[in-house]
Amino acid sequence: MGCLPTKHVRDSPRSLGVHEAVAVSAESSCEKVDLPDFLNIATGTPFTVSEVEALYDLFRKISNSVIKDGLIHKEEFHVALFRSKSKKKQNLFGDRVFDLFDQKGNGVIEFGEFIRSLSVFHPDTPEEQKAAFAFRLYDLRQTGFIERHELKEMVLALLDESNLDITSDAVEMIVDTTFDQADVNRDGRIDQEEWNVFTKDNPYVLRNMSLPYLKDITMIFPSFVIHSEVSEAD
Amino acid sequence: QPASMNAFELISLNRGLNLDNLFET
Repeated sequence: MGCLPTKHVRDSPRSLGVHEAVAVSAESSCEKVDLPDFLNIATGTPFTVSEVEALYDLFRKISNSVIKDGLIHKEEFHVALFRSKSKKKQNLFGDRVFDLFDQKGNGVIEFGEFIRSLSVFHPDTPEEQKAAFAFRLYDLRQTGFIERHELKEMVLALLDESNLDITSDAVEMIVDTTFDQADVNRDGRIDQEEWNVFTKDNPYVLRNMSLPYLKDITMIFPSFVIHSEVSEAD
Repeated sequence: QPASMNAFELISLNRGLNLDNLFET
């Protein structure tokens, strides 16, 4: 049997104030490991402390897949997203999602950043938050607008990464149609306000901003349940 | 028909983000 961490905090952040947050430490017979402050990290997210603990199992797996330093590097993120180390390293959407998860912009995703970013994709998170995240995602050059050439670039990237076969004329038509619908003031770019209206009128465009997996985290990671039972026995 | 969709619908429907894969590692 391997080294199992001892967890001391089991309460939901919804039942405790932030000031009561207790740093979590872990000890095992093999090594001493500093665990994140699960309670503080869960606060302000739709996740319970138990769910954050379960997601820590996932985080550890991803963050130690290539460089074993407990941080998710872009290469590790790509491996997790595309399920293959041989897949090309460049991917427009993968790179954009990584950059948004890397909130400090220091080239790695820390556990707190991982949880806060994933919380946007929780099915219970308000649509407004999902729309705001999606806007930042699609605003490729971070100009505060989704521009026509950015949208075309995304469509072409999607076609490149999928089996969809669409002619260049059809791509132009798709982009034109989208701007007809979303660019209300006809200035050739979609601003945040136009985006908010557009996503309210067309909520299906935010479908990729919800991950049903996040509703049932502890069922997906049964190893966490084993850890917890050991902890409570302690 | 993809050509009749708007671009964001196309991206959304085709799992452009691949985040589901995080949970299948």
